[in-house]
Amino acid sequence: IKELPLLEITAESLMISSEKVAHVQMNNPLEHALLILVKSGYSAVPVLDISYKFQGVIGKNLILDKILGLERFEMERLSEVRVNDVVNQEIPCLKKSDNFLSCLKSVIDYPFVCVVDQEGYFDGIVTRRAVLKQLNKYIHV
Amino acid sequence: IKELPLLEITAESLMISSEKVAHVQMNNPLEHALLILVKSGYSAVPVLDISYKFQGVIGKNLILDKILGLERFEMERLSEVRVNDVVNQEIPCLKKSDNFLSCLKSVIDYPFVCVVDQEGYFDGIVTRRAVLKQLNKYIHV
Ligand SMILES: Nc1ncnc2c1ncn2[C@@H]1O[C@@H]2COP(=O)(O)O[C@H]3[C@@H](O)[C@H](n4cnc5c(N)ncnc54)O[C@@H]3COP(=O)(O)O[C@H]2[C@H]1O
Ligand SMILES: Nc1ncnc2c1ncn2[C@@H]1O[C@@H]2COP(=O)(O)O[C@H]3[C@@H](O)[C@H](n4cnc5c(N)ncnc54)O[C@@H]3COP(=O)(O)O[C@H]2[C@H]1O
Repeated sequence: IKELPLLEITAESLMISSEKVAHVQMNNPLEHALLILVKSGYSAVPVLDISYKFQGVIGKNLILDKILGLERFEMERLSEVRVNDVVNQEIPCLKKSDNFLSCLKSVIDYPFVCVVDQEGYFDGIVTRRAVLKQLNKYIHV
Repeated sequence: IKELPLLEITAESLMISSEKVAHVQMNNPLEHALLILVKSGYSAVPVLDISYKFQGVIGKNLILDKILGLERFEMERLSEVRVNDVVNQEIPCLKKSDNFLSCLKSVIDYPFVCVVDQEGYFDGIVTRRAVLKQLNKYIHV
């Protein structure tokens, strides 16, 4: 394994930067969030506040689970409930300067992890795909 | 890196075996498939035929995209359309005997890959998480 290049990789060099990441806002109705998720094709996306600070992650499952009634999906609730009522805020984050091993450990249990600066502003996301692609380059035994 | 153990790992030793994998059948209505996906929490699951042969993969996005009309999600179509109308059959598979590097390469572009035998019967799935967990064990530089 070519050890050195893996050690030089940081979250910043691996991440998809913020302007290329689909996201939703805390005060959006769930209907808007579900449309963004279906049109982009992503399972989950970051949630930001108005000043572009990271607040958490929202996915299709959180939304569908919230509107699933006893017998059917109650679609009318999509305009009544807001993103901030279902957002998952227990999500670990990375800093731009974190090394490759920290990135690898963080994506074991999450399909992507958000990169956030000291003040909480959103920098981008590190995905499992980016980590796996790097590992594939270095594992030719 | 402890090379030897990675080389001895096969798809069979990494996979979640078929009895623990949520799946749907080709002739199910989309409504049933969406309920299985929401109740299990999974983004996508394998699709099998009546004799337990692998047919493809179906996810929440394929279903929601199919029922998204011009102005709203047309939920009544969930009972009209069947899984075999939307299933993605262009999915690469693994064999139980495939080595670790084949598993790593296969999950770069797919969150999970199905393990199938010579006659097409479904054996289980290899997930990105399982591959990442193994890599984390061996990459302590
Ligand atoms: N438009 C597309 N083109 C090509 N391949 C696509 C794709 N959409 C999804 N995939 C493939 O499917 C994997 C799972 O996507 P998912 O949407 O469940 O899960 C995604 C999604 O929730 C999020 N994500 C990725 N890129 C994003 C972006 N630009 N904006 C917002 N969220 C993103 O990160 C998760 C992991 O992404 P990762 O790339 O590791 O893994 C992706 C990628 O391998
Ligand atoms: N009930 C649960 N408990 C703990 N963690 C959970 C979980 N559900 C999801 N996760 C976490 O979220 C990741 C993405 O799940 P997702 O459902 O999008 O994507 C999943 C799902 O589509 C499928 N999958 C995983 N296990 C499955 C099973 N037993 N039956 C059917 N499909 C499964 O494989 C994909 C990748 O799975 P992976 O484990 O790599 O990655 C999982 C895992 O890290």
